[in-house]
Amino acid sequence: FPVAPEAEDEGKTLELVESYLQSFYDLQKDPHPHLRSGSENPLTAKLKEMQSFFGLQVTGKPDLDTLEVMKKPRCGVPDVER
Amino acid sequence: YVFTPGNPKWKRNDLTYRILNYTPKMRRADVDEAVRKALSVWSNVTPLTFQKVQDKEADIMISFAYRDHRDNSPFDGPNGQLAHAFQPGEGIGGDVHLDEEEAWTKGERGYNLFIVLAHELGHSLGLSHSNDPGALMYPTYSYTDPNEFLLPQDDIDGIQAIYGQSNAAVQPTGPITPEACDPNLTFDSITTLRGEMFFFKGRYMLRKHPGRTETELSFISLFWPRLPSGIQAAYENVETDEILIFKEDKYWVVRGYDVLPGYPKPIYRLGFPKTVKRVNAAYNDETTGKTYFFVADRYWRYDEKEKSMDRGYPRKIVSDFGNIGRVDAAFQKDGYVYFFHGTTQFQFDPRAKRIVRRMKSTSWFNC
Repeated sequence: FPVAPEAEDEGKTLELVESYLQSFYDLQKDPHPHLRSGSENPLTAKLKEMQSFFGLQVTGKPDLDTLEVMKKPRCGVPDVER
Repeated sequence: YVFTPGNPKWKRNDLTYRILNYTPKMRRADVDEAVRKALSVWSNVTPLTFQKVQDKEADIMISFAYRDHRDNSPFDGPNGQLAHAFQPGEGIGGDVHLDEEEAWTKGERGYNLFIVLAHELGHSLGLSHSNDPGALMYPTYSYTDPNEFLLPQDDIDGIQAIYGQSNAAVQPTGPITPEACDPNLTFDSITTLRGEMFFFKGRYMLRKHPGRTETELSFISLFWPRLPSGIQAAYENVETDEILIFKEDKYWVVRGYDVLPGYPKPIYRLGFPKTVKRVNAAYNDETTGKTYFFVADRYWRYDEKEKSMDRGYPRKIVSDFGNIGRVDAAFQKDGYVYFFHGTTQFQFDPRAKRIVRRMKSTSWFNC
């Protein structure tokens, strides 16, 4: 059944965010994405780290300003130690 | 600035480099020049030297590569990741890889090879990414005219902390990234633009949207790559939806993101005498359609409809605007004119013909 455009966008957004944080902020691929752990979502923690580095509002959410930075052409070296 | 974790550095100052291959998108000579210039960015501020070698292993091997090129860091095609480099060390250490699928150029189109190389060489020498938005070692690409490029102070401090100062008698210094609430902040020029305010400083602009509290810092080149840094005067002609930009004896006309063709033109086309070499500040009075140009201690008045300077000018600034001294920048908003002189700002009421308030230069930034 066709995916609703918004849901499709969300999928793409999540894909962009995950790929960016894995490339530059050492986000580990989550082997058990279906399991929920009590601690903060690693992706949220890494997103906050990236937002802090770029002087963005630290929301932990992929807001517009954050996505705009993630889409900018950049150096392939990570921003944090791998 | 940030050191690469573990503080790796080259144990020698006399390093070698080699260009392993060339992109077909640029002339070989332009690639050589971009590499040479990028290396000099770092050798100019440290004791480091770089010697080009052929047909043997060099400390820094520079190459263009495609997608997976066997270093666990595959490239991702056009845009995205442009290049990467390895920290100082044997073998792959110090090497620079450039994504061959990028549009490499020596100008403002595509990605300027010199700018990207200079950044990557920072990694080759032991620097990591800086979170200073004006630093060369900031992770995202931003174009600067290579002829105007100056290594920012943040990067100079970083590389000299690793390798020491340059052997030059006079230590080089670099531009500092402006901060909106710096009490000592002064401006090169200011203009309104479609309800927003643009404060120009060096190669930067601080953009203030009346509806938002925060101030956005970006490079002038982000919007207008063809404009110079160090804009000396600017004003908005609301009637034509254009801003006019002045530097030295030239001016540009900008509409939206576009610098109109045929510019820059000499300021003398506007009617300035040849004795005028630059314009310090300008503002347009939307109600009268007159533009005021401030040069040293005098000012001219230009009729935008007649497209000529009014008679009887120049006049002395002090005689019509009071003791505001030399004007660095000016703009009109809501019927008042705001004059900037150093860190002081004067609010002038053209109806009452007097200064009605005195503020700090940073008063617009909600500090």
